[in-house]
This record gives sequence, C-alpha cells and structure tokens, in this order.
Amino acid sequence: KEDILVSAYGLSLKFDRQTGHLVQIGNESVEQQLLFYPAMAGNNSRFEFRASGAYIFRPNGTDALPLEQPATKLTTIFGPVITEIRQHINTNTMQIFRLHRDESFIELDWILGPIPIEDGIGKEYISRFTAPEIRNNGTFFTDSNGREMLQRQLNHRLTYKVNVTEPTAGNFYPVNSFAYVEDKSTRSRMTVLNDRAQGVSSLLPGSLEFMIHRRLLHDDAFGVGEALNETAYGVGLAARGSHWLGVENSRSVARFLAQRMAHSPILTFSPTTLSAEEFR
Amino acid sequence: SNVLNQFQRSQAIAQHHDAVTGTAKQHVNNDYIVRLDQGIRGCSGVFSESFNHLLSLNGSTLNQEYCAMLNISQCQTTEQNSPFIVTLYNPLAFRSSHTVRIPVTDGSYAITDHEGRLVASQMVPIAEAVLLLPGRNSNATNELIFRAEDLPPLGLRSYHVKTPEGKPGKRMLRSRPKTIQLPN
Repeated sequence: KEDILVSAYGLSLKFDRQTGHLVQIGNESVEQQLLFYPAMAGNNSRFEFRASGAYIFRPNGTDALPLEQPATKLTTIFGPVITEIRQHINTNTMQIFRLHRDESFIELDWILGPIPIEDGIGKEYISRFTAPEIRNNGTFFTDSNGREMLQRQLNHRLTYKVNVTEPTAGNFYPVNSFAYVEDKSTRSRMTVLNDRAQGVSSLLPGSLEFMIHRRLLHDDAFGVGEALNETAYGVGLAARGSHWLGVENSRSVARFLAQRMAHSPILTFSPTTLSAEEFR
Repeated sequence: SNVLNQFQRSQAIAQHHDAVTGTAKQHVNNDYIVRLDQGIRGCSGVFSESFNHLLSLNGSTLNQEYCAMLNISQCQTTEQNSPFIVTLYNPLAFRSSHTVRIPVTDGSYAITDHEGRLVASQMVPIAEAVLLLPGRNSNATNELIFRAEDLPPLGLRSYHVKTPEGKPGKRMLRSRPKTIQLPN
C-alpha cells in the first residue's frame, strides 16, 4: 500500500504506488512523467487554421495530457554494476530508471513508439521533470548555441518586446546537451542532460519538459509538402533515447557529464580464438 | 582515401538545415541516411586498421566490428561469438569510466581486463519493449553489463569476454527481475 522505494549505491528513488511515477530522489521531491500534446489540425488557409507540422510545433490547447494508459507495473533489477527500475506503460512504451555504481546521476532510458494515430490526432510527446521546491520564477537555462548557457524567461525576449500568442510553443527553446532550473535563494538546481538535440521549456514552476518524439498527420505549409508521419516497417517510427538527471548543487558537474554523454566511448568488437592470457 | 572522402561528403550534405532538423521530405531524408550509412560502412576498414595499429598487435590483426545497432541492443558479433574482444576508445582528453552494455544470448560470461583480472559483471534481461521494436533482428535476450574503469584519455582499452567451460563465471551476477503490479 505504500510508495515504492528503491535504494542502491547511496541513491534512492521513490515511485508513487498508484501511478508508478517517480516522485522523489533522495530527500528531494522530483517528479517525472511522460505526457503528450495533441497536435493542431488545420488546412492552413488562415493563421488560426495553421496545422502542427514538421516546422511548426502547435499544440491544440495549452495543457499536456497524460498517456491514455498509466503504468501497469514496475520491475526492479538489482546488481553490483547497475540497478534498474522499469516502468511498463504498454507494449511499446516504457521507461527505465537506471542507477550506476560510482555515478551521481540517474539515467532515464525511454522507449516510445510507434505513436498511435488511430484517433486521427497527431501527437507530440514530452518527458517532464518537476522539482516543485525549486522556485525558478519562469527562468531556465539551455545551452542553445552549444557553448554557453543562455538564460530563458517565460514570455520574454532579451532584445525586443514580445507578444507571445502561442503560450506553449512560444516558450520552447532548442537544447543540445543540457538544461537546468535553479532556485536563486536556496541555490538548489535540477539539471537534465539530453543525448540528442531536442526542444525544452519550463512551463510549470520548477519543471523542465523535453520534446522526445512526434508524429503528425498534416503538413504545416512551410514548404516540405508532407506530414511528419514516418512509417518505417509499415508502422510509425519507434524511438529510444536517454536523459541523465542530476539534483546536485555543484556548478561544474553538468558540463563534465555533458562531455561524457556527447563523447561516450566508441565500442568495437572482434571475434577471437585467443585465450584471455594469450590476448593480453 | 576514397572512403574517407565519401564519408566527409555524406556528412557535409547532412549538414543542410533540413537534414539537421528533420524537415526534409521523407525520400530525401532516406537518401541522407543511406549516404551516411555507406560512409560509415566504408570507413570501418580504416577504423579497424587504426585500432590494430594503436593496439600494437605485433603483426596479428583483429577485425574490428562496429555495431551500429547497439542502441536497440543488437550486435551480431557478440551474439554469435565466444570468445570476443571488446575495445573502447575514449575520445575525451581526460580519464573516464563507462558502463558497457553488450547484447548477448543467454549463458554465463567471464570478462578479463588488460591486466588479466576478472571484472565484475551483471546479466540483465533486455526490456520487453526493446525486444518488440519494429525492425529489430536479433537473438539477444540479455545484456552483459560491466564497468570499464579509468579509460585513458584519447586511448584504448580492451576486454576479453568468453563463455567459461564448466563452472559459470565467478564474477558474473545474473539479476532476477522482481515485478510489482500497480493497482491501476
């Protein structure tokens, strides 16, 4: 009846018993959830009928919706090298929370797709991390130019007065390696590293949401002339990726981890007939 | 080298903004992928040669195979061979450690490092959603996981992996998943 607590190598994660969602890391309240924005459909005849497409992220409404099916079960795997908590949502959607020995971050391996479109609605999936105790006042940081961290402020631009008419899409920014939110008074910080270029925003207090996968059924009339509906193997595209999550206050750790993530070792394999000693 | 030129050319073409952002037409995108794949495959020989040179194998050579499908836990070499060598190249200019995941069929394995020491390893079943990924063509049902510690900067380190005869590898732990059903 109680929430599920998993501890290994000095880190602990707590999952909600009802929903299976991550709700706590150590003593910090940190939630994570997969959600989706239903895509705007339209014929592009006027601005208000502009469809969400390859170029344009245009959700129909401002709220991200929960997946139709919540997590059905959690599987735990313990061991001397890694400990995993697998969150099963349906046959083709799952998340694996992974703790590594001698590492301070939490790896979140996500597997998603094909995105269902039987209801005739395109969908744009996000992974949202929320640390409610971090009061960031709508400010978040991204490394959008791949070099320095840039401060982003909801509904605000640094060099001109902006009238944001798309409250969700108008606050998404590109991120190449990591983004963070910070509470200036307590100096507490939540950092999320991404393994590929994505879009990110902080629409709720203390949150970071990354767009991880999308499947759309309409062209947005910006030139490509077809919907972003990839049908590899006769079905929609499946995707797998990972985020590294850290709730440490250290300023330098994120850049160090980002280098490790972007330049992870190159692996090669060779069949051999030599014994270990002979090879040595 | 022709193969290097071909790879450079494929990479240069894929720097078009439509290739970077995914806003090309699907058949154009498919073409970008084919070109990159041809470039990578063409360079595998160069890769193998340079690795063998750096590993100083004293005349003997190993055919270094690069598994492009590791992201979906698929690798023909590790699934079909024992023993095999795993070599890691650390592209960072500082020492670094890395958790290695190798798709394998069921069994037990012993991993030996460059100093002849057995390395602690763990066998975990591949997640169901990965096994069901469209297009996955693999017999691997498990992943062999170990920690490659202290990789030298801009350097290589090799590990010998084999299925031990008789007793299973002493330092390999087979993780048993435990399932918790949620009330929903």
